[in-house]
Amino acid sequence: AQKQTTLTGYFGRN
Amino acid sequence: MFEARFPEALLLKKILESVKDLVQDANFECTESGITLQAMDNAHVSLVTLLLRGEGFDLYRVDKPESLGINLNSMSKIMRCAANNDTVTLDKLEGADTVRFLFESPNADRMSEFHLKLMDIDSETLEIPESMYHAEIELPSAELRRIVSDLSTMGDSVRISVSKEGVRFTVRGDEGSGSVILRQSTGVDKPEEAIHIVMNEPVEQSFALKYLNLFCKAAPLSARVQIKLSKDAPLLVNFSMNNIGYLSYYLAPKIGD
Repeated sequence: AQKQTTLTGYFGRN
Repeated sequence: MFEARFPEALLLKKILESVKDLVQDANFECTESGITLQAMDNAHVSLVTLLLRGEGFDLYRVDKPESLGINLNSMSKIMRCAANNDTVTLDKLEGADTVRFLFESPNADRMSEFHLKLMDIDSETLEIPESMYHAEIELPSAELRRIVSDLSTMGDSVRISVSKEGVRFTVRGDEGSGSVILRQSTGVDKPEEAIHIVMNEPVEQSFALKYLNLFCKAAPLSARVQIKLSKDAPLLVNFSMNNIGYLSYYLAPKIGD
């Protein structure tokens, strides 16, 4: 099955 | 003192309709140059960014940068009390814990005002890198809304593939599958209906249709929409609002088989 990723894995926290 | 006057309530109503189902509370950052908002949904799968440039307003004044923490559902309830063609003035005195919404009818014979309590919202902002996208597609926003809504009848996720043949949207579900393919427009009869595809590299990714459906609530804001894809980056869906600014959404992909 496909897994939903999250944005925090791609964008850095400020 | 912060003060901003929207020429028409309708624009603000449309913006709220496009955001409030993804994000409950958000900080409107008001600076000299304009109003910005950045917020993620609770699951951190999608992100909304809004820019409203100061020069797009009838009147815009910020003495000191202000962060207005607002419950979008409450704001939406207040905005429903404005007629579409009313002007809307938002203002806040320095140190006040409320923001005022002032609605005025076009011939100035009716005025109403509401005061909304501001909230302390602990929001984290994300650093969004300037990505080089593998593919960029520009199409009518009604077309994207239709594709997303049509494919939602068959499944939960859509695979978007950009190749030499065009851009293909594919859905697979328990009952079967479906796909829509769009090709680069050749005629220029109706530029507003044209489909532009710029492919630097073939790219293919899967996304949850649930979020794309919510993003398409912004279709009334802009006749055209841009979608940008990269292999290793979230999808960008951008609605430009002429000279006022934009409303953009980012969506993390689904990965694996």
